[in-house]
Amino acid sequence: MNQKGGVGKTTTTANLGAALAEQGARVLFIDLDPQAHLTLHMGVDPETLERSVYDMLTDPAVSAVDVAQQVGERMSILPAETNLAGVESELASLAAEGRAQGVLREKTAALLAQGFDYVMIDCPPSLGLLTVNALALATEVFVPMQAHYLALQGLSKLLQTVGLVQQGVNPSLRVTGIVLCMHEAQTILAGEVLADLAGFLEAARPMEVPWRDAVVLQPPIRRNIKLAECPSFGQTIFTYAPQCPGAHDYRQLAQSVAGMGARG
Amino acid sequence: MNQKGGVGKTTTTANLGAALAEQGARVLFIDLDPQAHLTLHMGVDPETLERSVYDMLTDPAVSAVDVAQQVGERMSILPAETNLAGVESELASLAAEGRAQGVLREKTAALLAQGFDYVMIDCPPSLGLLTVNALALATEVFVPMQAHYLALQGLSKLLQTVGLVQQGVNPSLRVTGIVLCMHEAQTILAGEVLADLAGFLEAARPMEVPWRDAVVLQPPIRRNIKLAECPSFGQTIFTYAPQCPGAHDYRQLAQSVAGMGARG
Ligand SMILES: Nc1ncnc2c1ncn2[C@@H]1O[C@H](COP(=O)(O)OP(=O)(O)OP(=O)(O)O)[C@@H](O)[C@H]1O
Ligand SMILES: Nc1ncnc2c1ncn2[C@@H]1O[C@H](COP(=O)(O)OP(=O)(O)OP(=O)(O)O)[C@@H](O)[C@H]1O
Ligand SMILES: [Mg+2]
Ligand SMILES: [Mg+2]
Repeated sequence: MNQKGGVGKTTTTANLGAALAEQGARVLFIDLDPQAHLTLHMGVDPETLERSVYDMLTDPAVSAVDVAQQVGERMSILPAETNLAGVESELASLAAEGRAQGVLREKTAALLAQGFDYVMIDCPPSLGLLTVNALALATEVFVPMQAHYLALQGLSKLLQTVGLVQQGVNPSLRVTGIVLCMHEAQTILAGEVLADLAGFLEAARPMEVPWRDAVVLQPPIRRNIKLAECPSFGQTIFTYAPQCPGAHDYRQLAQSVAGMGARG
Repeated sequence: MNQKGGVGKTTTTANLGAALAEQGARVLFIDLDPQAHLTLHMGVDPETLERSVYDMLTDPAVSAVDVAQQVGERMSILPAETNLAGVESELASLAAEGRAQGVLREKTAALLAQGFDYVMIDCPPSLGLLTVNALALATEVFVPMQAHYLALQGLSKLLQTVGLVQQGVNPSLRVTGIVLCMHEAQTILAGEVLADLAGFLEAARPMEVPWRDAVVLQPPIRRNIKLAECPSFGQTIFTYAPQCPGAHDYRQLAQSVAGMGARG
């Protein structure tokens, strides 16, 4: 998640998830962005859906099992449509009772009982109700980020939101780390931002906060035009260009994530 | 405006505005994004503001004149704070009466009467109430965009929102054009996306829609790391690196915008 736009959230959700599936894990993708970019990226046309995440969140008769579609070997998705933008007002009556944050967790419980190793949730570029629903369900937070100045600015606000959900509805929530995207290691800017970031994370170590153990995950994902090409074919990088640097980086990242014994 | 994140909205608002001011125009910037990135980019610290756009939109006693600050020669700004994220619920009572769209227009009328040649509004990556307020005030829409597949997907939804506002509260609203950002002309992807885009705009010519005359504005803004460095100093590209390719591109863009006799 990250409220900063265009930092690589969707690209990372799709390709890290696919890399984990390639390594043998069963993966469920959930698209919580009304742009429906993860849905497109995984080859599903949002305009032809009979049921989507919107129906699941707003219609008591529709469950996650009804919405789920298979998108590859060991990969399923709960796809989004653009009508998801209306969910914040649809759930307003639940919000008044303080129950709007937990709708996703309630509605996916039966599907998750079928056993997935990883659930990868793509969020919109905001800290609204959809992102909060994702945080209420998640056990770990990955923060895709570009090593740019503007991208660094929103980090503390993002972490505050994670802290609120952790203190409220989801005490086991932790920030696992930062995924550097579109990384250009040779630029001075990247070096400066990484130094700031390292200092920020170091300072959190002694604090009782959900990001005290957060690290910059390795390797960074290098800028690679094939990562921007593959969504137009509805493919992940592993189908589109399995030997390119982008595929290599996401495979390596998946290995370090799996190695950390992620909690799913 | 563009609900797709990270496409260059803030960078274009800041630098196109500054280029127009450099050429002699009086420019007012309005930051409608709770990330407050335009505010940061223009050298104002959002954490030290006594009054911001949030106060102006929610407190009848605060006018735009109270909030405006000078940020350079012929440049002023209405700055944002992160509390702006709460404005959608603050204005909910006005929304019930259908008046929430026009608050920005009402609150800025007295300030705009002082005479600005251009008003540059930076929007968040969503099509919510803040973006709609911008559309209700604006006369022209510029769409910053990256020539990537995912960025192209949201264009028709964005234009539909512009159409709704044009048919509703702002009949004179027009889409002037697309500003290509972080442009890498040599990639195949850029070529394909531009061909799609040209076809889309051509098809709109005979239609009674606010984007019938929209063009791809020239020149495209090339990818240039100095454009990503300058916000960390609170400077536009013209103060930070006035001779770099980024400065050149935004100066040229400003000349073509001024040449079109923009309506402000
Ligand atoms: N490593 C990379 N190299 C090159 N291009 C990339 C890379 N990662 C992502 N992209 C491209 O950059 C753009 C932004 O990435 P993406 O859409 O994944 O970001 P996002 O954070 O999901 O955006 P939003 O905030 O709109 O949801 C997309 O066009 C994507 O194809
Ligand atoms: N032409 C360019 N060359 C290099 N970097 C750029 C260029 N334009 C913008 N950037 C950088 O790319 C990132 C995205 O740009 P920017 O923040 O302006 O986009 P945005 O659309 O305003 O994002 P958001 O959706 O979060 O508001 C920023 O870090 C910015 O500094
Ligand atoms: Mg996305
Ligand atoms: Mg911005």
